Amino acid sequence: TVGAVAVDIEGNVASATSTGGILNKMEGRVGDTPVIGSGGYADNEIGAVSTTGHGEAIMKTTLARLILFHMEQGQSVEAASDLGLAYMKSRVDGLGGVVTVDPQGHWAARFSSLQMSWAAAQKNTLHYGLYTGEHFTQSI
Amino acid sequence: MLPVVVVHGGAGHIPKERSEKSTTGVCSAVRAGYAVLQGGGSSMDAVVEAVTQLENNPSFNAGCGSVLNIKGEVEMDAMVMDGKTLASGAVSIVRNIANPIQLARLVMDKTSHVCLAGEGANQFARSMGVPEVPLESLITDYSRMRWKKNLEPGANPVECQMGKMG
Repeated sequence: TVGAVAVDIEGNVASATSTGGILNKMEGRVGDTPVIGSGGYADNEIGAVSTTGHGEAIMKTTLARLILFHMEQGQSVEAASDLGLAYMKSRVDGLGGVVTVDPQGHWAARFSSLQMSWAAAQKNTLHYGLYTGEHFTQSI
Repeated sequence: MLPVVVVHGGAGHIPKERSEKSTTGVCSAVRAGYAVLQGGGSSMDAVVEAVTQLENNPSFNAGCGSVLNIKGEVEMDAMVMDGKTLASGAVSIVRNIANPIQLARLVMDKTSHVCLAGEGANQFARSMGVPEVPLESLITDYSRMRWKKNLEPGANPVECQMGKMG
């Protein structure tokens, strides 16, 4: 699965997610990606999220909207992302990862799986990582 | 603070020999999305451009490089959402399309619906002039190898894809 979130100069947020699904899936199986609130969500009044991971677990917890709910309650993008992923792990034993932004341009890339490749670009700086805690930067 | 683009590949286990390509791929995609924003493009333009780049990169499970279903075929899903209007578009179980994310955006922009699935999504693609591509063009040697490996008795495709907890 791949995805992206962004904030433009006017403060508009957007989300996009795309996937081939899960290995050797049943014909006709639909995961979280095309489901609003699960594979992604975007609302200028809160922020935007794109998700990846156990599709069925993500759908059961509507992970993207859950993270935005936590942001509505005052959590930061990072804390809200972690809360959503932790709930999915504890409630349905699902692993995954997310990228999250708020309309001010705060952003986070968080995951509960072993790895997730991610990258961000802001203020002419490229940020990227693969393992938990990795955060490399370079000038664009 | 603004503007910003953030992209991701799949969460799970990435074999060491593929990790560098995965990192290079997300960095390249985020640069493409950021260039759109720097050129005055919208956040929607930026995320579609970034995800299109990732779909075209065979290192990722989307577009070219998608995993195969039990029949050895490619069925893809994609969705976009615009935070300004809450407009959304999605396609599900779509086949023979190089960039499902662009088709999802067309569903959002050109129809009153939120999601089109299966043959209906492909019919919509034809009506919009989106070219269909051969199935083989979306399948990589790596995805075919993983499909064959997970046909074996006792295989656990989900564990194979997601790996262990970090």
